[in-house]
Amino acid sequence: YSTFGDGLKWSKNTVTYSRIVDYTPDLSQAEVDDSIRRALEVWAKVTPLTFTKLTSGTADIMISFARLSHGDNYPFDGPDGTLAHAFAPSPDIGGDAHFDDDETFTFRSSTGYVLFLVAAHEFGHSLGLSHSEDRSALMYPLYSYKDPDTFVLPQDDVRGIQSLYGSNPSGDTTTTTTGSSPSGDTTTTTTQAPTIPDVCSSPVEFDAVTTLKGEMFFFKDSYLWHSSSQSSTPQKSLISSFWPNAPTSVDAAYENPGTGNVLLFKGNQYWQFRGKTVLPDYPKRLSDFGFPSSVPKVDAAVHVSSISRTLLFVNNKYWSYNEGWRRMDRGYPKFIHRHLPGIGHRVDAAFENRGQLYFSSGSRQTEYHYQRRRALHTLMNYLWLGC
Amino acid sequence: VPVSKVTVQDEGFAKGYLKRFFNLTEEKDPLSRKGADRMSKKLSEMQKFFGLRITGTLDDNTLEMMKKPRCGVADENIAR
Repeated sequence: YSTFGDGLKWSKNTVTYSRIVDYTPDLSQAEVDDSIRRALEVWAKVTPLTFTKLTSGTADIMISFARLSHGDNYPFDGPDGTLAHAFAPSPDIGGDAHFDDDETFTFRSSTGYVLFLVAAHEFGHSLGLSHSEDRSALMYPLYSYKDPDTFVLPQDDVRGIQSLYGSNPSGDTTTTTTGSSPSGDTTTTTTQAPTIPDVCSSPVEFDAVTTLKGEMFFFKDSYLWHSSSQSSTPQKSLISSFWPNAPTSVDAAYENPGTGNVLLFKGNQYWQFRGKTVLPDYPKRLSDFGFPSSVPKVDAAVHVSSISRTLLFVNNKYWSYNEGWRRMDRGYPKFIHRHLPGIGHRVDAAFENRGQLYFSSGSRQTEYHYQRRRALHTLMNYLWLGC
Repeated sequence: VPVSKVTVQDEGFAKGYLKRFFNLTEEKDPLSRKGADRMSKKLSEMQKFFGLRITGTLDDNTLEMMKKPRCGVADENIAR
């Protein structure tokens, strides 16, 4: 990474940004606003910074779409080429971000330039980062498509921005909207990190479950419950507070007891963590794991210690992965309902506990004896959460 | 011998790119020896930054890299 040097950073942790006056016609206003908000959240997540949107007046980061020559010394160049630029932190034009409206910006499609990605890069400049030579970094000068739904800020960028502002003490990210509404009074809406509902008040469905060195992690949306020997009831927190480089939410997770690593799956990618640290070259594609390229995502994964195999579930079928040989077993995939009778046709999450397997589907789960291929009990998910 | 497809227009485009992103400053007499050396030095800087083979001359790979969509902020720390 690199910074602009000379102390070019904001000397406060609350940075304001402007509402957009002239929207690009490529996207709805809501899509533009959401892209901008999420692009700022990328940086808020890993620093003490909070971003407040001003609906009137001059903000630190003034955001605009413009074409060709637009009032600063850096005219845009028509379609492609230069997509946007931003200025280092300082008064007046400092921090401002300009987007070339001759580009085709998209919300998430790769057939144009994803506004969220371009904006997240430019806001890196608005906060004091200049370009990185690391090709995988967000602050690399060339545009490269990434799925915005599974975007995770690369380590190089995390180190860069934290060299300026330090890390996020709380793990929460907040962006607030403050400014005068038509009636003249000030409206302030604050969007905090997702508040975690009281889990015992309603049935809960798990996205994924994994063990880790005797502890358990139950994933739901962007947060998890963590049960350990220190506390009788599982503690709720954001996934990112345990695995900063993990995707916002996960589809499947399992622990490889042989290595003590945790693998998280989201979309057609997977991550491998040793402790909190993501291993180099991750995320990888599911095809690197051994799945056919037609597999869009993994629904559940569980390591069965008695056979040293990991079972991975996709729709109504499952694969068996040999951790020793690091490859899928022959003869797979197999139909779940035929070869694991008693757990239904699909699985949302799976884990092993004291030698038994648990397959979760909806708000219930089945306790399963693998060797006898028999369902033993059916129970509610939230029983694992101290309810 | 592979014949380079670099045209006079490409040279102009490359010069503009290096001015914009690698702080190539205008030479009074661009055709002077000094002007050519300066251009070659900036080309090497850009090729090094993007992990290209460092030749100091405008080849097809370097030109292709210059045409990729990118951020408009300079790569060399002149943005401040």
